[in-house]
Formats: sequence, structure tokens, C-alpha cells
Amino acid sequence: RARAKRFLQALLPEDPPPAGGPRAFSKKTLTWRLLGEGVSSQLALDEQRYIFRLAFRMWSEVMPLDFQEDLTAPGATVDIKLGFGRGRHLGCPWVFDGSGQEFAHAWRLGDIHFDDDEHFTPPTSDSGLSLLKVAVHEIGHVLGLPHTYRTGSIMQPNYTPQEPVFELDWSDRKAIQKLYGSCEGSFDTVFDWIRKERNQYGEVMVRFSTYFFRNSWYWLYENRNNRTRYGDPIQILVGWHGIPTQNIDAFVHIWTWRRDERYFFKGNQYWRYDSDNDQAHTEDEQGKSYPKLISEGFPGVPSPLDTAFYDRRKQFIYFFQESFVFAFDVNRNQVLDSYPRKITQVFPGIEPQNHPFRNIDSAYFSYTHNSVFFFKGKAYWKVVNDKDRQQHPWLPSNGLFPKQSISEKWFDVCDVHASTLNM
Amino acid sequence: ETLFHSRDRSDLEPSPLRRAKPIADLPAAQRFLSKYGWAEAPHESRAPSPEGSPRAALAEAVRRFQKVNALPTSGELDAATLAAMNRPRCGLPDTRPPLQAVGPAPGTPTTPAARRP
Repeated sequence: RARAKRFLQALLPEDPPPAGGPRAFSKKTLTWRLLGEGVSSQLALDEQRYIFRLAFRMWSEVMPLDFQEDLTAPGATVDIKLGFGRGRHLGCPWVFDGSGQEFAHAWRLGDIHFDDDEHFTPPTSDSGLSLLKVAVHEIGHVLGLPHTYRTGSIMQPNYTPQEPVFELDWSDRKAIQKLYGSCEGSFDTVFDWIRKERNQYGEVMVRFSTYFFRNSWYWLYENRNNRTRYGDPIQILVGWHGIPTQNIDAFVHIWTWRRDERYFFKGNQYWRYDSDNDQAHTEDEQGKSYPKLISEGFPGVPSPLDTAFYDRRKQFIYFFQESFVFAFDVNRNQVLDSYPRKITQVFPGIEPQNHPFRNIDSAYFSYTHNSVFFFKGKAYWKVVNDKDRQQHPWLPSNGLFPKQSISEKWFDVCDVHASTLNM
Repeated sequence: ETLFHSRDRSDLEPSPLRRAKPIADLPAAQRFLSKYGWAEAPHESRAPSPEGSPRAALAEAVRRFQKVNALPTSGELDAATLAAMNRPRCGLPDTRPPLQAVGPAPGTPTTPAARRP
């Protein structure tokens, strides 16, 4: 009883861990397993495992930790073990009370037990206790979060029936990130995708979506909600058809009165994407097939590229390779005579030493911020725009503001474990 | 293999629905408040409570519980408060009781061994 009480006291709010122990896991990937002797009698085994896999994935979507189900390693090496039991259960000192009241408990950095006298139900059910919601809550404890009575938090001690949309809200995300930090890492490319829609009156509306690409997956970023779309990342091959499935170098959208062309670049090749049919073009108007060589479609532009972006006002594409930038005039279909130039010349740092200098990961024009951003590693540099110069005329044209952290402007762009990418 | 705790494995038998004993009286409510950190268990109190008598301490604990549950803070174990205690919940504590001033008895030497871990 005393040991159990010490375990539970370890999870009290604002309490240091017992004996100066860790507050959080120090590993980046944690393993979990549903104990064979602790399977619920209420749901199919596969359904239980799916729900737990989803619960872990929901946390990994907002923190720099991911979770992998491990069915083979020795039990003692599995980080988090889950099990169902009734009354006295699984060698646990804390006895469940039967149907009602206590439905589960968990140990910080430890295991989770569910009271199988409760009526646990799958996410699709509107009765009983959602096993998904309870699992997300208990995993929160394992990760180090205490209870809170804040409305909307998953860490409220009492069960509230599942709303139609059950997700981790802003405060829960920040609470876990206070323990584990924010998600950080470089991106292959970042861009806004324009789409035209007709409203109920038949008027053409222009909307945009922001996309972050890294390796073989991507996120849609909801600017108005300051987070990624629920359930992202998704594999590139699932959401984008006909383009390389990983490590895209650049994206460019040439948008003028007469042209609306979207291009993906990788290596020495490029693809044109058909927005209406949501797939890459297989050939151009002359019947020439894609992908094409960058050197043919954009003479004078080298490859492979680091990144590129389209300047709508000048109607140039700026292509970046190592420490150089190439300005390509889309109307004359050639690189300007004075290029290539050093990136530091064309985009000088306001603080000279505060600059990416070379090998920029992504150059991104944001419609939300009406600015160009250069991404490199975990940092970004904002390019001075007209509004900045109106307010501060001393700023150099196309200057770069000092670097800032990407994760402090675009939130929760987090990797998940590869085994959960297809959920 | 499924674990069992009774030699005759009777705990594995499909049991009639076991219901948690409702929290309906003062002792049950006291156990609830103690278990989830709203009050010290009576036998654990080593010094006079900062809130005065045990009755007053209980009332204060109930008030704290009522406040976070958006209930009228009467300090009384009314029906709404008991209903809140009976709601499905996680088994971990919510908070910890107010700190009590625990000092050495007069004349008691204070040594590292005497200090609680």
C-alpha cells in the first residue's frame, strides 16, 4: 500500500520526481506492448492494438518522441506495457473497484492498467467509455503529465463523453512540449498551394494550403489554427501522384495572368503537377513526356537544386544552389545576365553574420505572412518585404532578418514512427 | 496465459457485473478525498491541520473539490458533490493536500537520519 502510494504521489502536479528521478523519457523512440495476459474480454485483440497504436500516434504528432509496438523483445525491455484486469490484477498493488468510478491508472515512465469491468468501446461508438480517449489520457501520465481541471484538456481526471472531434488541444500540446521540447528538424521543401474554388454565388475564390515536406512524408499546415492537420504526416505517395516519393528538392508555382504552372524539382529533373486532376502531367502540350531535364526547361539553371521560389512581382524564379542564387526570367526563359550571384549579395543579412550563407533547405513565400522565408536546419530567416521597408526604410532591399526558430512560428510539425504512417 | 489470483481460479470465472461501491456516505467520501489528494487520510495527520479541526479540514477539502468541479462551494457532501465523486475517473491523484507544519518535538535532535526522504 505504501509502495503504491509512492507511485501515485510521483504523478502529483508540481511535484519533483521521487529521489530526483527523471521527469521525462530520455529516449526518442519508446516501445509498447499490450500484455498477452492483459487482453480485454470486450474488444477484439486487433482492435485493442489498433486503438493503442492510434493513441500513441496522437501523442507523437505533437511531441519529438515516437512510439513503436514491440511484440518480440523481452518484456523487461519494453518501455510501456498495457493491460486490462479486474479487481486484483496483473500483480498490481492497486486493486480495481469494479464497474464505475476508477477506470484506469498509470505510472510515470511506466505501465498502464485498464479496469476490464468498465465498458470500453471503440472510437466509433457513442456509448460506454472510449478506450482511445482513456488510453490517450493514461499515456499522458506515463509521459509525465498530471491531472488538470482545465476545460478541454485530455488530462482532466473525470471521463467526459467523446466529442465528434477528439484531439489534443493547444494547452495539452504545450504541456507535453514543456517536458520534451518542440518538434524540430529540417525540411526538404515548404510551399503554399493555391487552389481556386467557386463559392455559392459562382464567384471564383482563391484559397491556399501550406505544405511541409520532409523525406517521404508531408504535412498540411493549418495557418488559422497554428497546427498541422489532424492525422498528418501522410506519405507523399499517398497524397501526391506521379512525383518522386521522397526528398523533393524544390517546388515552384509560376502564376501570372496567362500562366498557372506548378513544378516539382528533384535531382536534374522536374515534373509539372496537374492541380485539377491531382497528379503529375505525363507530357506537355507538345507531347514531350515528364519528367524533363532542368537544363532543358530552365536553361542556365544548375542541378541538383537546394531550393527555389517564384517572385510574382518580378516574375523571376530564384533558384538556389550552394552559396549561389540564379534569377530566372520566366518571360524570357533565361537566367538574368548578372547571375549567378552570391546569396549574401542578393539577400544580405541585416546582421551580416546572421545568415544561412549556403545550402538553404527551402525558400518559401507565405501568403499568410506575405513574406519569403529561408529555412535551414531548425531556423528560418525572413526576407524584408515592402511593408517592412515602409516601416523601417533603412532596411536593405531583400535583406534577411536575424534567424528565428521554425518551431516557434509553425507549430507541431512532428514526425511519427514509420510503422504508424499508414493509419 | 491469463493471470489468476485465486488457487481455484474462481477469479477467472465470468463474474456477475462487479460494481464499484458507490460513494454515498462520509467515510467513503473521506477515502475518496484522501485517495485523490484533496485531504490527508485521518491516520496520516501528524500535526494539527492548518484548517483547524478535522471537521473543518474536511469541509475545506470538500470546498476545494467542489470549486474545481464547478459546484457550489458549500463544504457539504450534498447530492451533486457525491455524484461528482462517483463519476468515472482515472485512478491517479488530482492534487495534494495542503502542507502541514511538521516540526521536531521539543528536545528532539535533528539528524540527517531523522529527516524523511
